[in-house]
Amino acid sequence: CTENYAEKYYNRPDVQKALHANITGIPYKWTACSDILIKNWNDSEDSVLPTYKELIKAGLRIWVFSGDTDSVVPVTATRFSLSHLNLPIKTPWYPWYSGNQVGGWTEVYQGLTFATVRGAGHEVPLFQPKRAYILFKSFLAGRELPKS
Amino acid sequence: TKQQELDRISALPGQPPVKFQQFSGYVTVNDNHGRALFYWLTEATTTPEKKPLVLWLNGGPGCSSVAYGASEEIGPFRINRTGSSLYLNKYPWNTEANLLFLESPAGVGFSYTNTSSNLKDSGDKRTAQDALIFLIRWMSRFPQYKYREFYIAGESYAGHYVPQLAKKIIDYNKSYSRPIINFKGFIVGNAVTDNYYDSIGTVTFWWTHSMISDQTYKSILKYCNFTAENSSKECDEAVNYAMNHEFGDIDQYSIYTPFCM
Repeated sequence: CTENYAEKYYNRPDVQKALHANITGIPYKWTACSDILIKNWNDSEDSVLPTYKELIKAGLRIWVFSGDTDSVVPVTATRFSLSHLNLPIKTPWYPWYSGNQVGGWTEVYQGLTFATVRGAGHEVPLFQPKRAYILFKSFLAGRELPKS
Repeated sequence: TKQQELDRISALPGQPPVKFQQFSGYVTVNDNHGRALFYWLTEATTTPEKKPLVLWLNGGPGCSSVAYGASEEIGPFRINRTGSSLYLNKYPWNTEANLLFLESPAGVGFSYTNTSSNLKDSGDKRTAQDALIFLIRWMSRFPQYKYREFYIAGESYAGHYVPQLAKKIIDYNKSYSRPIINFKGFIVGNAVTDNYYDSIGTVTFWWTHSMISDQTYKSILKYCNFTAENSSKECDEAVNYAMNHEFGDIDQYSIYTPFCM
């Protein structure tokens, strides 16, 4: 229920003042997700895989991770999509470690790193903060995830 | 800059003392329609001048990076149950980077538009364009971040926002020999990627994780054409049956977590 806490906190006038927020007196309460936007979303690409191909060509560092207890955009969805990029494998599939536990599994392709995060839902850093932190540090350092 | 100082946060109500600096405020991204995006910058806890800048985007579409990314995922603070105070996140990402949370597009959270029809004509394209304009103007306000290593991070529908903004930045940078946006890469989680393959993979997950019966799985595969623009009545019935009669009262975003009443 954590997002309920945000609904309380960010609708407090003293918080909005401290954040220099809502300076124009928005005619609706602050809320975590806007119903009107999601119900009236216009253009949405069927697939961003073509964009991935261009961005890989541009030489960006691209990491895609997936919490493996999410059923909304689950790990099999991401794997199935990424598999259609047909990227050559650089470092074959292996378990990565967080402390002395398997943090998930990963495979490094030419141009993209994929990793699962064990025991994490849709919001990976919420459910597995330490594993997410290791993932982020490795990404920033451009280093493969720890093998032990 | 002067505006930067006006955006400085001295302290948030109920916040524990911290050493890093914070700024928040608005950047106008469309003057005609009066669209302005709200940001919150939590600088790195040590040597912020040497650490990269990371822009965090949540998805939805229509969901707030302040509500999720900043307040329950990677930000330095967590909100307590009554919304009366903040406590420190044990694994905040601002030990490694300067974190820039953006509520995008206009209409999300504190971000607003003076043209109410904008709330009904949003989409991928304008969201990416407005986010690029935000970045360029934000960097004018925070010139110390020009040329700094820059990354984007996000989750869920930001699986669209992030690569689409990345593409805009790559194209924008082509016009400059030394671009101010020193874009190095991006990381996305549980990201919406491809409608067809995501759908097949999602139904597969439901079956392999025993959330649906064999019969329902077969019905969905039989009646759902995931390449079609609109789903058939039989497909909707099969998926609704799964969600309403077989999933049970679970949190679909974390299937082993108790449901939030």
